[in-house]
Amino acid sequence: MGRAIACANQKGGVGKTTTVVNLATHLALAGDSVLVVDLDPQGNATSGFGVERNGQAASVYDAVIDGVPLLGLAVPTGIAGLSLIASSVALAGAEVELAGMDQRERRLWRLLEPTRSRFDVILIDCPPSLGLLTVNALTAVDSVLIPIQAEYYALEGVSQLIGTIQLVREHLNPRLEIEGAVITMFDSRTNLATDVAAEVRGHLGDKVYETVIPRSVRLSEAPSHGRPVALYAPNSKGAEAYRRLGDEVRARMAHR
Amino acid sequence: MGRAIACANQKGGVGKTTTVVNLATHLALAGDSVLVVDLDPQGNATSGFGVERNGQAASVYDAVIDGVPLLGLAVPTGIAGLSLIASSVALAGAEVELAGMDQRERRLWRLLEPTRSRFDVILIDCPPSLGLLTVNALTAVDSVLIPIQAEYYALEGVSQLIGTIQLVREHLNPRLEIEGAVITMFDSRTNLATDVAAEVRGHLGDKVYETVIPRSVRLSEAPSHGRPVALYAPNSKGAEAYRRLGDEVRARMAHR
Ligand SMILES: Nc1ncnc2c1ncn2[C@@H]1O[C@H](COP(=O)(O)OP(=O)(O)OP(=O)(O)O)[C@@H](O)[C@H]1O
Ligand SMILES: Nc1ncnc2c1ncn2[C@@H]1O[C@H](COP(=O)(O)OP(=O)(O)OP(=O)(O)O)[C@@H](O)[C@H]1O
Ligand SMILES: [Mg+2]
Ligand SMILES: [Mg+2]
Repeated sequence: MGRAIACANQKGGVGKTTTVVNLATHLALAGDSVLVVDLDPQGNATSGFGVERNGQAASVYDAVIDGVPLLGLAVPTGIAGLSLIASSVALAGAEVELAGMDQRERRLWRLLEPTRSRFDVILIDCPPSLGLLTVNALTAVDSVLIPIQAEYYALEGVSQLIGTIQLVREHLNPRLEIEGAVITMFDSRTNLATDVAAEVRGHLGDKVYETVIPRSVRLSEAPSHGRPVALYAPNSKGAEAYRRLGDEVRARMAHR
Repeated sequence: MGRAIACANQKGGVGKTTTVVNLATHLALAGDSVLVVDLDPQGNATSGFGVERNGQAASVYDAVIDGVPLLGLAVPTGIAGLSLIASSVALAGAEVELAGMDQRERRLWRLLEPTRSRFDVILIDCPPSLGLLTVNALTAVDSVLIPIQAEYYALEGVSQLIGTIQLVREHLNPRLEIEGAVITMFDSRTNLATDVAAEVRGHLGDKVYETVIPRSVRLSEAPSHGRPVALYAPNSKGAEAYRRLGDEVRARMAHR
């Protein structure tokens, strides 16, 4: 049975997509079979793997709104052992459409269950909000991976996110736990980053991974080439950090 | 009659809140009477001015959901001529609540009309999505200010945003125009930033302000002190850039 993890944080631009794309790649290169689900209408995880978003092709929208089985939607990413369910622009209207539906929070959960046995790890990239798409992801998965940017505004939103996770655990998904929190875009030259990192560890304790992702321009260049950093700049600080994070995530999963 | 401007971009972390807080401050210091509306459930603009988000106090949620008049909700920011309508955590549930309401896209527009004559400029900080809160803002205002981070993923979302603006203009708000686009977090040492900036100017032409906001650590430190950068670090690169942007925005508004 594969483990399903949502990568979520309602604060925008904290590194959710960058973490999903690069962590998934490292896990696949290390031998896991991995599925990435791009649940963000922006479709950044889809383009991060160089997959074209083609308006005609079926996407995660057809699954969430029309109940189309997930397995049939998976497309290759060019990385062995790593498949993707692409986003589509239509997803931008999904939250309003979902609001009027029956069992609106459990639509993704129903589709994910039959898919789990086919993969070792399923990673869901969430949009920057706590709306019905993110709630669907939190309801469907085993755990939540929380990227936290080493910035003040990003720190503010953590308690709201933890609160939402607790609500989902109480009402929709009793097994939901925190997989871990990863500090991202850490610039060791600034006091702000050091202060925020210390505060995050104070709040979340050993939920926070040892691995910290540094600010690295290679990480932000890689998507413009449609490739994860492990393939674009394998010797960069960014690639090294996501390799270490992948090892830490796998070690923790093995101990559960 | 005051000019109402929404600061919007569904891409997360591109500098929407930083632009609203610091542009509003410059306009107020230059003598305009300014109202900031924090329409983001995260409430970063509210804390950017050092205003406590108190669960009991009335907020923009009460306006959008219960029709409470906006003027009564305005609180001081400590900056002469600058008032704020604060966000609240309850706003996180507003999009789902709005989905089932009559005239759900026009609720903010109806409340904003009687407020316009009291201010020279009204700036609305939007959440990172194209959901009903952002659509309410786009329906209520004269124009949209678009911060665009000098990064690849941020570039991808611009056409989706322009498309949404056109849809709102056709169906909900015929006067809606683009106030301007501002390039943010520009790091002149990276080719990526230079390439993205050139691409943005290629797409949007003279809608893009001359002023480019550089990456500046003072800008990200200021919110942890609850003060705009003009008060926290008035001689920093960030404060200077937002002063120039303010002058450019005022000059363009005067010529309309
Ligand atoms: N460690 C890093 N160093 C430098 N740049 C980074 C790093 N991580 C992410 N970035 C860049 O920062 C921007 C934001 O990251 P990303 O898009 O992954 O965040 P997100 O949380 O998925 O955003 P959204 O909330 O819009 O979905 C992107 O342009 C990305 O390329
Ligand atoms: N020019 C800049 N230089 C350095 N840091 C910046 C700059 N502009 C914004 N920041 C920092 O980058 C982060 C993202 O900016 P901000 O929160 O204003 O973006 P946003 O678009 O409002 O995000 P969201 O999509 O979550 O609402 C914040 O931590 C902010 O302090
Ligand atoms: Mg993302
Ligand atoms: Mg913001």
